[in-house]
Amino acid sequence: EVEQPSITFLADSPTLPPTTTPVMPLVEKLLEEAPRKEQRKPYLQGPPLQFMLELYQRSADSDGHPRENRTIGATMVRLVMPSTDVSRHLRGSWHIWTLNFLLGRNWVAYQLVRATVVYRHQLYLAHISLSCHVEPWVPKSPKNYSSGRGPSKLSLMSQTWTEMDITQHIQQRLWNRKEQRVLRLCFMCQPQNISEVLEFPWHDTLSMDVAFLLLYLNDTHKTAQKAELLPSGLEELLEGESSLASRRKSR
Amino acid sequence: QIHSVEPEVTAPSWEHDESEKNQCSLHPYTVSFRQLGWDHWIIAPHHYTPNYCKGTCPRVLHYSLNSPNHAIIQNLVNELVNQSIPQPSCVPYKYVPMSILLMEANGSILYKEHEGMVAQSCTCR
Repeated sequence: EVEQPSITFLADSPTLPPTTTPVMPLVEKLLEEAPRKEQRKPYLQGPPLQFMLELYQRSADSDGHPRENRTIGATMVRLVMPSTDVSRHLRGSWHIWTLNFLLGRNWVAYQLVRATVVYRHQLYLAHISLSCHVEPWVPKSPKNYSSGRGPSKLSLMSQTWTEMDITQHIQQRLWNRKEQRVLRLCFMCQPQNISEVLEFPWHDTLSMDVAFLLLYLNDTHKTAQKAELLPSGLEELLEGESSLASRRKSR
Repeated sequence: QIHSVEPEVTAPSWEHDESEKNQCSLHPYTVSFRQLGWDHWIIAPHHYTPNYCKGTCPRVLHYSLNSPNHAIIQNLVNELVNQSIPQPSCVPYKYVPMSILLMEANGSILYKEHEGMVAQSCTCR
């Protein structure tokens, strides 16, 4: 049941525009904003989740209190998975997958502290061993990009994973753009035995958890902090409950 | 002005103890994210201890309550001038942050230190 806000409420809030349409019910809002319960399983598995759980355990205790000696260097870390539109091509003995990472809009309020890509440097697909690396995709001038520090072995996870710093690449090419930003990375693999190139059924084999992006961010001003006090879904919930309470009271 | 605080100073000891027991203070409280219905997207921690402030604000706001001048004056206004002006309320004074690991609707996983999540002390204001 949805009611119009009471006259008293509108009079108390002169900046609130009068509404002619019903207020969206709380549950409907949550279904739009928050992940659905069935979404949990596909994402809450595998190396990306394992990486973030280890990061969490190093940075906070079991009650969520940030640790004094945390070395994370930022107040926020976002793990971004590649989108599903993967293009593939073969260049000599190299199998190349082009991965797109949607960085979203409205990042003006955040300072990019560091950006890294975490990827498998060894793959075993169809009994074939592959050595892999990642390069930022740059149109026309592939040698001009600067990827910051080189790759380093990732101590957090298994020995088949590597973390590469791409902060400079993102800062120089993407961060200050206002439109939707897409980070494009080439994930390149070569069979350790070159003769296996033709037999390798590589078109169907790449799963989405071979690489993920980590953005280490800080809020840059107080309004940003205010806007990000709670995840948007939680804010929606609290706002909804608050308006429900006021409607109950006015009834 | 002294006259207005005199009754509290000279109150019987049992009455004094009772008012101290109900005085504005921090109370521990823990809730699970499951109880809040947010456990399908908050990965860690499983429990949240926001705590809360409860109790009456004394007519004499002593130093340890960290009340601003405004609260002291409002107390006096309530006491001496206009009782429709409410006494100060018992509310959180200091907060500490809390780190949350959650899954976003687009599949990203987010670690964030959220400010102001856990009440650490209380004040009258």
